[in-house]
Amino acid sequence: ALSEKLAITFKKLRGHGKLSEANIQDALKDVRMSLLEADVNYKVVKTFIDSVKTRAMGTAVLDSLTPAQQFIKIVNEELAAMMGGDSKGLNLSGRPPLAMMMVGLQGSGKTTSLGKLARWLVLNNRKPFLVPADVYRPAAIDQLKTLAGQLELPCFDSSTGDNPVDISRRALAEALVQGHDVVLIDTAGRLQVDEPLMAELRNIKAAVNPAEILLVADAMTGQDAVNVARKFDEDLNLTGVVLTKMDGDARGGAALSIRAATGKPIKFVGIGEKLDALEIFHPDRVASRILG
Amino acid sequence: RVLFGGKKSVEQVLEEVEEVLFTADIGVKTSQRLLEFVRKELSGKDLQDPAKVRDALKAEIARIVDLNPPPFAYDSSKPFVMMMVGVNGVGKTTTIGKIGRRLNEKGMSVIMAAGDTFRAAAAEQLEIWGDRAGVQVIRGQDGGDPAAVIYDAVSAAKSKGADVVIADTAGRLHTKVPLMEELKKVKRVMAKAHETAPNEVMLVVDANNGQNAIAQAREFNEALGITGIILTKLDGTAKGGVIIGICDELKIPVRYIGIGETVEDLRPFDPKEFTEALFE
Ligand SMILES: Nc1nc2c(ncn2[C@@H]2O[C@H](COP(=O)(O)OP(=O)(O)OP(=O)(O)O)[C@@H](O)[C@H]2O)c(=O)[nH]1
Ligand SMILES: Nc1nc2c(ncn2[C@@H]2O[C@H](COP(=O)(O)OP(=O)(O)OP(=O)(O)O)[C@@H](O)[C@H]2O)c(=O)[nH]1
Ligand SMILES: [Mg+2]
Ligand SMILES: [Mg+2]
Repeated sequence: ALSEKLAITFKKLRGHGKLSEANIQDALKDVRMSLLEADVNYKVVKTFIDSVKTRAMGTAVLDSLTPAQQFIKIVNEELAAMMGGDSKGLNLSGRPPLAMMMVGLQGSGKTTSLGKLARWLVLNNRKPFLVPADVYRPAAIDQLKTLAGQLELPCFDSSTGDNPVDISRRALAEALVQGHDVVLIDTAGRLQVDEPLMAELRNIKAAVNPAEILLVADAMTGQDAVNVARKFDEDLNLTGVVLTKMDGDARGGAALSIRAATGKPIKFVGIGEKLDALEIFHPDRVASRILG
Repeated sequence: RVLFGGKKSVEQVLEEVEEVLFTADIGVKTSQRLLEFVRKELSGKDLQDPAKVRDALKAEIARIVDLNPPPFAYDSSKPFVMMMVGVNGVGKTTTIGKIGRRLNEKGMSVIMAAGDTFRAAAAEQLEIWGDRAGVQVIRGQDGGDPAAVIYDAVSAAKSKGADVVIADTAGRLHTKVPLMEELKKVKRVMAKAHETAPNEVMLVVDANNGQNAIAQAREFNEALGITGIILTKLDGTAKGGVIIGICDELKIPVRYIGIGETVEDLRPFDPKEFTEALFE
């Protein structure tokens, strides 16, 4: 673990009198390696290390009797600052029905997370309406209808011949008539570099004016998380992120990368395949996992 | 430095190369090992030449991933059974569709087994792929025993004289012991239908994954013995560099790459092409 590595690094320095800048560099190296092993993006690591270095080179660490503790304190503070505060959940202010879009790469967990959010909304006294707007993936509409059935919630009756923008628009109209107050739109997975499909998302956004546009990202994502998140954010102005598959042993550095690249809040964490496997995001938990 | 004709220092060159390696998801351990190799391999002067350093790296990486496996021995077993495993959402079901189509076009008779009895609409998804591939799909009841579905498919293939069975399994995280145990059971049970089954156990790895893919490979290999890897979603911007460490440590060959969502988007793995793409 990083704290053990740092303890060793700082132990080597004891008996040399005061800490030097070179000693701090060794400790910074330990942190850098740990973050890279955790899949934090290379450039994000660089920025992070620079901000830690600036503070660590100050007298607080160099003159301290417990430099290791002081150093770790700075690292944890800088990481917490970068991760943002505790999530406040979904933005449910505004006149219903409120539209929400789930977007992201293929297989990241959008459809499943939508089901989880629908369940969460019911627990928060809302009446969600599930909308299958993925007309491409085989049985995607089937998949969402099945989840709606498990939750005993209404689902818009899309078919694969429909246009996702029309589906979204018609679903919102139906929600207004039926009294559903949150409209959850499942979109097809897509590459951020697929221009026609990114345009489709922009068109859905224009049609329904969503209260939330959530990037659903896999916790196991590596260095490319920055490129993906940045493009989705530039195109759509995301309102938040859902980090899925955190029930595995991925360190989850993608969380830091995505946060650094977009400044958008991580709102929820997926912790399993079942529909109750959803948690509000707590930055300190994710931060200590990333540091290792 | 400009005084010396604008040439970069060795440290500068290696730092720039290190960035390329890390951002391709090659990982700390493997990148350090590669840079160490280059330091030993090249003279001081060559180490200042970015082009020479890159060429040396490319050659070493290509060597590591070029495990040169023999072609699939379809004739060695009737049916020849291929089991697809991997964590959630990596592209197992889609890849089965692609492989099924490929083999069907080669004139082989293929049966697909809908061994994911857990996830919503998993069997329906495979059935649509069966249509696209022109191949029969054998499925069971939702929530049924996956081992039983695959057993049935292999038995049916035997009695029909089908050439190949491709078995789909539910995605699962390698950290979930009961799910890994279920997979081991699936493997044991299919051998009861056909002695040599599974003839191939393919781990599907998502090119977007970072270092966790190494843990996936280790655990699935430990549980089942992985005979080949399929690296999907290389049509995206992720480079899939994590498989270098996997090939180096576990010596498991990459057989195919997935480069899209249609039935045609499958290619045999080309070590040289893969290595070139890392540095683009
Ligand atoms: N273990 C675990 N699995 C998850 C989690 N979220 C989703 N999954 C699984 O990940 C796989 C993909 O989930 P989907 O909801 O189909 O993903 P998607 O983003 O809608 O996929 P596309 O529509 O094809 O882009 C499924 O096997 C899900 O059960 C999670 O938090 N933990
Ligand atoms: N761009 C791209 N998408 C792919 C590729 N392979 C699969 N996909 C997409 O990834 C998503 C997940 O594919 P699946 O085949 O459902 O993945 P899976 O491993 O069977 O998922 P689970 O059974 O839920 O674990 C789908 O949207 C596929 O279309 C690929 O090579 N490139
Ligand atoms: Mg989906
Ligand atoms: Mg599947």
